[in-house]
Amino acid sequence: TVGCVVVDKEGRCAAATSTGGLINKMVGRIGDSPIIGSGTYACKLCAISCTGEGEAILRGTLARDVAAVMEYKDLRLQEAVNFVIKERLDDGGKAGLIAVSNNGEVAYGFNTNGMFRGSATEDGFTEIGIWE
Amino acid sequence: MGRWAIAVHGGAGIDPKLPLERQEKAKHLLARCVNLGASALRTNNLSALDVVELVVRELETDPVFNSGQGSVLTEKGTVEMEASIMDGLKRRFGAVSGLSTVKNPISLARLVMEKSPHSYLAFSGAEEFARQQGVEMMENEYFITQDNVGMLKQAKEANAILFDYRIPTTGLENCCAVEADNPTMMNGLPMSVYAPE
Repeated sequence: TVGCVVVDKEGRCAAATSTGGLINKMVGRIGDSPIIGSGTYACKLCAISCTGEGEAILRGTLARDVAAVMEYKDLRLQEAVNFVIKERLDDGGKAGLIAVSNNGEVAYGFNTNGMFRGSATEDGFTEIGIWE
Repeated sequence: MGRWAIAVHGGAGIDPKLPLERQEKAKHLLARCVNLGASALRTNNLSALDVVELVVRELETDPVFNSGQGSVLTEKGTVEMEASIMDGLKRRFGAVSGLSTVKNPISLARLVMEKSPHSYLAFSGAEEFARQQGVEMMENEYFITQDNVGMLKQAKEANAILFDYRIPTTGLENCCAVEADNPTMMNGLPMSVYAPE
């Protein structure tokens, strides 16, 4: 699974996710990536793209929940990501996600042993990572 | 004027023994995609929606990660790709599933959002829409890499048929529930089959 989240200079957020799904999956299986609010979500506040165990991400409506806890619990982006990864993945669910907010923050979180990720911000911060 | 920012991912859940040269290859692709998006945002000639599509197309076209070329295989050895894109300003979105010939699923998802009365098209309807829209379509062989044929073989040998991983393991001999406390398993599969994922 691959994904990208962006906020541009006008503060507009967008998210995109694309995948081949799971190895050895049943024909006809739909995962989280195309399901808005689970694998992908964007609103005026933020944009999120998820990856990992699709069925757990679907059950946890992971992407929408990051936006929801920002909106209703007034959490900052990284706090919202940490909360959702910690609280919304049910027993044993393995996933990761990347996020940007409309004020130019980036954040990510995962409960797997690693996630292929990269990010850059206007004030010069850049990161490319795999492991914890 | 706000500040731009971009993040990309290539999948979570990685074989702890992933060879270093594979790790470097993945990092190079991630860096290339972050730079591609950042330079588009810096010059401000592309919107956030344009940039996420541009970057995911780049990721789909490189076989390093599980999407587009290099997609993993179903139990029948076929490719079924899916994608979605969402515009935060108006909360519009487009999604596709069950694609087996479209080179860039993310661009078809955007066309569903912008050129169809719907938000989500799947399988034969999505392929038909792709032909109408004239998007680039490939022979199935383009998507199937030797790596993925090998990983499907491994998955089958692990007898990991993917059901809802919460089904109790007793009495369902052909179902592998993920051992939540077993870090080397994910979704009923040994982590090693998720090498590029």
